Parts: sequence; C-alpha cells; structure tokens
Amino acid sequence: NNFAIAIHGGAGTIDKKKFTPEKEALYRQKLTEATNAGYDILHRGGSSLDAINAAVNILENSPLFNAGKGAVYTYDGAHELDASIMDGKTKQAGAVSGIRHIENPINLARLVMTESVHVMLSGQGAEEFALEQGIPLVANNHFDTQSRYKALQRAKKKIQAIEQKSSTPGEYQANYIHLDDKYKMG
Amino acid sequence: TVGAVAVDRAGNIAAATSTGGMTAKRYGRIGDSPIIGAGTWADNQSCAVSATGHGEYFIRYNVASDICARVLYQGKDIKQASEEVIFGPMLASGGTGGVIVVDPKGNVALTFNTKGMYRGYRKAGEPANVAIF
Repeated sequence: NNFAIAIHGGAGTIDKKKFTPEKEALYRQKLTEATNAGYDILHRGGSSLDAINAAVNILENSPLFNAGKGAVYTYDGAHELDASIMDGKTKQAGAVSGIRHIENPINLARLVMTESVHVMLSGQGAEEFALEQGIPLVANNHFDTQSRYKALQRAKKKIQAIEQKSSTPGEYQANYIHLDDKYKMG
Repeated sequence: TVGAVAVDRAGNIAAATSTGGMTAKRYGRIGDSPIIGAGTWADNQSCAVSATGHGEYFIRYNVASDICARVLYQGKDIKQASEEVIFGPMLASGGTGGVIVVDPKGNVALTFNTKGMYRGYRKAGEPANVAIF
C-alpha cells in the first residue's frame, strides 16, 4: 500500500530575475495538478502505468514545459518530439523518436510497448503506426508558442555569430560544440 | 523534458519521459529521453527512473539503468544510488540534469546537479509536494 508518484518538468538554470511570482505560481499549479492526477489513480487502485501516463499527459498539454504543446523549435523551425515508457513488472518498454504530428507522444510510446513487437519507432514510420492505432495526426504548428520561437531566434543568432567568426571548419566545429552545450537542456 | 515515475498498490513500478528535444537542434538529433536505459528505466527488482538533462552525457553513461543497477547489485537505496550517478565522476565533465526515482517500497528520490528542477511528488496519505529551485 506504499504507493507513490514523482514527476519532473525539466531541469536547468532557471533565471530567478525573469521568474516572476506569477510565473512561479503557474508552474507550481501545473506541477501540483499533474502530481495529484497520478496520485488519484494510484489511490483508487489504478496501475503505476496509468498514473504516470496521466501525469505526463497533463505536462505535455501545457505550454510551460518542453514536451508536447510546449516543445521547443528545431533549427529549421519545426518541432520534433520523443518519448519512452517502461513497465517494471514485465520489463516491456516502448519509445518513439523524431515524431512531428502526435499530440501526446507518451501515448504512442505506450502503444509501441503494448501493441507492437518493437521497442522504438521513429519519424514517419512511428506516425504510420499511430494511424494504424487510431491516433490522429496534428499539424506541426499545433506546438507553436511565442516564447519558444523567441528562444529559437536567440539561439540562431548565437549560432550564426560563431559561423561568421570561425575561419576554418575545425574552428567552427569547436566553437559550435562549445555553444551547443548551452542548448542541450532544451 | 517531462517525466513521471510511480509505484502502485501492487508494488509495480513504471517510468515515462517525454520531450521536445533541444532548441535549434539539427541533423535529426535525438537525446536520452526516448532511449531505454538512458532517460527511462523501470524494473520491479530495483527502481524506476525518469531523467532530464544533457542528453549526450545521459546516453553515454546509461544514467537511468546505472542508478537501478546500483540498487539491484550493490543493495544501495535510491537516494544514494542516484546521488552517486548524478554527482559522480562521469557526469562531472559536463552532464548536467537530474532524475526522479521511486522504488517498490514507495520511497522517492529527486536528485539534480543543476540550479533547479521542476518537480513534485506525493506519497500515500500525504499531500503533494512541489518545488522548483
């Protein structure tokens, strides 16, 4: 009976100056909502899989977090999403990567686990599988948000600046890798 | 990146992770989130982990399953195991991020080496706890 749930919405350097009390309240409210949604399922005797699925869906549907609706932009201005899920009882697992038209990637990862013989499906093939499973596709601009777009513009400016100051491909690569480190957190 | 781990009344544990990747990524880059063992792992014999962080490091060091392996083979609790990995020598060279972990007994660990991690947990009969910094 010692059921429990834990959730996260990403880690990194959060700028306290830009993080207003109003903004913090929004994040706390959504984190609480996701935690309680999973907890309620566990409390009613539901499975851990259903609990984590419900919690992640809430976070995916919020523009506050870098997943689902709030997904960041690729260099080309699109959104590519990934997800995975694992059942500790059976050690079954499912994952999807590089998908562009699935509203809740974790739901598709779960279907890969339960309805296919595979562990990971990627890109167009994963979306073909989604259609077979009755999951509708959404336009990629479903994931557009103004704040993420501004973040992309800032990142591209920095990338273009190092392209201009690098005189050799090796120099560019070294500079780019250094810069890249700052953006791997999403 | 977002994620969740849970243990139910039957003692079964599970983990899930979902992400939009990294800003301005190119070349079809994939991080640790969809990689079983790196960003997500669950095994009733040890623990369930969902990770968020610097994917290239979390993939190479197989972070999620490494934590559970320490629980399974070395008998460590999830707090010690996750701290050994997140603050350990492998990630010290630049692998920033964090993990959430549960074990089949209902213990919870939230471990990160960054300034903040959006996080929350709730144990049976207790209110929800959320934190950011």
